[in-house]
Amino acid sequence: SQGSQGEAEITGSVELEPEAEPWSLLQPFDSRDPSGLLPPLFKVLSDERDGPPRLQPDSRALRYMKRLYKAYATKEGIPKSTRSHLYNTVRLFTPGAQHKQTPENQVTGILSVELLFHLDSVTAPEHLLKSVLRYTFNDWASLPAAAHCTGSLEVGEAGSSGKTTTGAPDAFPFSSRFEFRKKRQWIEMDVTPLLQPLVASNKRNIRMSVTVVCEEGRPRRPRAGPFNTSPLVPPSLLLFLNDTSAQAYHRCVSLHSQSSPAQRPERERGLAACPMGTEAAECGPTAHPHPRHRR
Amino acid sequence: GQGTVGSKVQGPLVPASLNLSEYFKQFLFPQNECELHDFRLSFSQLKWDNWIVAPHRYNPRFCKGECPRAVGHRYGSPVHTMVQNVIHEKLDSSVPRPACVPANYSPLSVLTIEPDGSIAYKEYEDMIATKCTCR
Repeated sequence: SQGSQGEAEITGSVELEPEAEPWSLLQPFDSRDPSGLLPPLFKVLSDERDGPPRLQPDSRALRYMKRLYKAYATKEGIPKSTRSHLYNTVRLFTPGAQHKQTPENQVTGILSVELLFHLDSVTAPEHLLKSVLRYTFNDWASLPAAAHCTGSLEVGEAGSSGKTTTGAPDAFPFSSRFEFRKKRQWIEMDVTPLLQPLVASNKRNIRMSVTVVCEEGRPRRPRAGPFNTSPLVPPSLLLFLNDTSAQAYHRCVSLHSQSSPAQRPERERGLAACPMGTEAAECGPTAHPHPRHRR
Repeated sequence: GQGTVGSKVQGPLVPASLNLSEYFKQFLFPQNECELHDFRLSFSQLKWDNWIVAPHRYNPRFCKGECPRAVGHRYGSPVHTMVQNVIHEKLDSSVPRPACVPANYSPLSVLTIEPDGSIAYKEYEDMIATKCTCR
């Protein structure tokens, strides 16, 4: 009689959760997996064969990220210890929608474009350290050797229609001189100051309005006609983030180590570093971003 | 201590099937002891290659082998491990012997395609076993 009572109890408990998916039972109770790694693993452990089909990224973007991977990780996939920056996550987004306000082949070399980025895959524990708008060129040969560009960038939160929702977007005028090099077929624009408040306040639909006016510098070869902006293709948005979740790898960077001016802002923002008093041994073998020099 | 020596004398110190030189050989060059083993896999085998772009191959490694009765400095085991061994052997065999488990790990960089089509480079903690211990 004890056995049958036990069976009844088990049956009763099963009946309480008839809808539960097998893999959902393996999920942490608090459903916190900010890294995004665990849900796919749980699905695999529950032998769920095929997940929903994923959207395929732009091949150019994929090529860039593969190159970035090679620069950041060894052949075995281990993060290179010689890196000194604090981010452990890099995300690349291509614009979901874009509206060109002026034709590309402008004689004046003006390009004005409105971009919409959906940053839904950025999780709460990922803190933005740096963000870059990255333009690539289709045809390097048609570019001048150098160009001077001025313009403005407006960033704001977008609603479902793609229009800015809250207040006036932040504007960011810029003036840059670009040198086009053979191996670098892209230019990058730092948009961190504009994007950081939006990402920090959990805004995930971002509208960017970019206007660029470029004047040709030294021509690569004698050429009639003005600087042509046609080689520009839609820019991608790169986010350099520090994932503070437990699953992410946190390299320890000594606060006392010397840093280049470019790295200092990251530290000044109080981002991941060894806690005070933490010895190198606690941080593991990859603790020192700068290998000691032999005397 | 004397007690240890006494108990050793009482029990079979060397199995009948082994001679003394073989016994010492096994002592000096132990086999099947707890150690790291390779396990190389490719993400396509797991059908993960639709969301993991890099690396293609991954060697998480694993720990396998017997834990010696007296775990020494080599494994960095706490005293508790030895106590558990004694309990298993002398008091209650339902208490398991110490297990051979990873003691250290290294991270892994992964390039993934997110469900929305964006691409993410991430560094995950504790993805490759680098050292084994008995616990």
